[in-house]
Amino acid sequence: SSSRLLLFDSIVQRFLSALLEAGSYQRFVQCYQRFYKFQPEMTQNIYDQFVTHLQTSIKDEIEDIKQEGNLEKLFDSLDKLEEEARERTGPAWRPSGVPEEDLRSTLLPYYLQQKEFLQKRLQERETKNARLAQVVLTGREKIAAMQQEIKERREAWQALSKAQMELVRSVVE
Amino acid sequence: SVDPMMYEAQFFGFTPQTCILRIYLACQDYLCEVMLVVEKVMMKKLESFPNCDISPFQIRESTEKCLLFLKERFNVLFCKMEQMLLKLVLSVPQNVLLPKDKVHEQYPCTKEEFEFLQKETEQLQQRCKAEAYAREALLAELEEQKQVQAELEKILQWFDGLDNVFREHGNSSLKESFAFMVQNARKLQDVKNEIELKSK
Amino acid sequence: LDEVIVDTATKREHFPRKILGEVVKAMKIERE
Repeated sequence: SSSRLLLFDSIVQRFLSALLEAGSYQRFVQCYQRFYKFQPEMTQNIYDQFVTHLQTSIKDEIEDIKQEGNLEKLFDSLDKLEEEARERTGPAWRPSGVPEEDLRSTLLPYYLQQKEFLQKRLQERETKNARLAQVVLTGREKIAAMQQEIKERREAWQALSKAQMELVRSVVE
Repeated sequence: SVDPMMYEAQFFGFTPQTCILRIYLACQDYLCEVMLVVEKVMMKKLESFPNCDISPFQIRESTEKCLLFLKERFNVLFCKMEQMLLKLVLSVPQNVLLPKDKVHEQYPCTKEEFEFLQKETEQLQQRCKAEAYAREALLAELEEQKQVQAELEKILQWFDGLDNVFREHGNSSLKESFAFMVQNARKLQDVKNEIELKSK
Repeated sequence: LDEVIVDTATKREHFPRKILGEVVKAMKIERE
């Protein structure tokens, strides 16, 4: 349960310790038998420096790699994600390997939004158009009424002019 | 079969194996480097003892022997470290979902559902467009109605004007004045006929 | 293999957002 960073450091440390345990002074002396017989103190000194140098170099390198890979921050956030996911027992979603399949969920919320927007917009439009259509119908009725009135008045005039014609004819006769 | 650890690569931005390899190569390089330094120091030391019976070749032999042994141990130990790092540190646990993938949990959807939604959206778009066109048509007709009504209004005013002409001359309406005229005409006819009769 | 893995992972990281940007842009234009 300890943090990844701690784990990472302790695993590397254990590796180093085990490596130096394997490369013990006995082993070192065993390899440099002649030199050891010739210069035992020197050999101890060289070995100590060997150990120090190796440890320091590897530790520095590990620090560089941590910096380079931004590992500290990444480990922290992965710890947090793991903490958040504690309740979830089953395996979480993973990319299916089919891009368009995985893309669907990314796009879905926006399609839902678009659908909602369009539904709202359509409803507004339909309501407005219904009102407008009503105005148009009223206008049509009004025009029909005006046309009807014009027709009646025109017919009245025509009737009169017809009667007038007859009158004139009868007077002339 | 290599586990590509894709999800980890998505999280870290590099594959865990790369990270491990980076550590491996660095550690290995340092091991070799330090061994060479040890050898160099010993060689240098021996130079100040010319009559020493240890040859550089023997030192080199010892170095190789030591390095060989350390490398073997190094590889065994590094293998263990690699497994632990890959398992405990550099892996995204199965039940963990990366933040940007949360959308996959919130909006799981099958191909059919997605296509259905796309079709619905498409249809809604068409209907919106249809309503927009209808609106244009209605507005155009309203415009047209305005003009037609204006024309009809003019005609009616014209008729009103005619009626007013009669009203101005004391007649209530054209019809009446016409009937009155017809009456007068008839009277004239009767008078004329009477006159003719008497004159005969 | 490593490059392919990183390349694929990078695409998985960036392309959905990129495509989403285009889709949202298209939707906005549709709305207009």
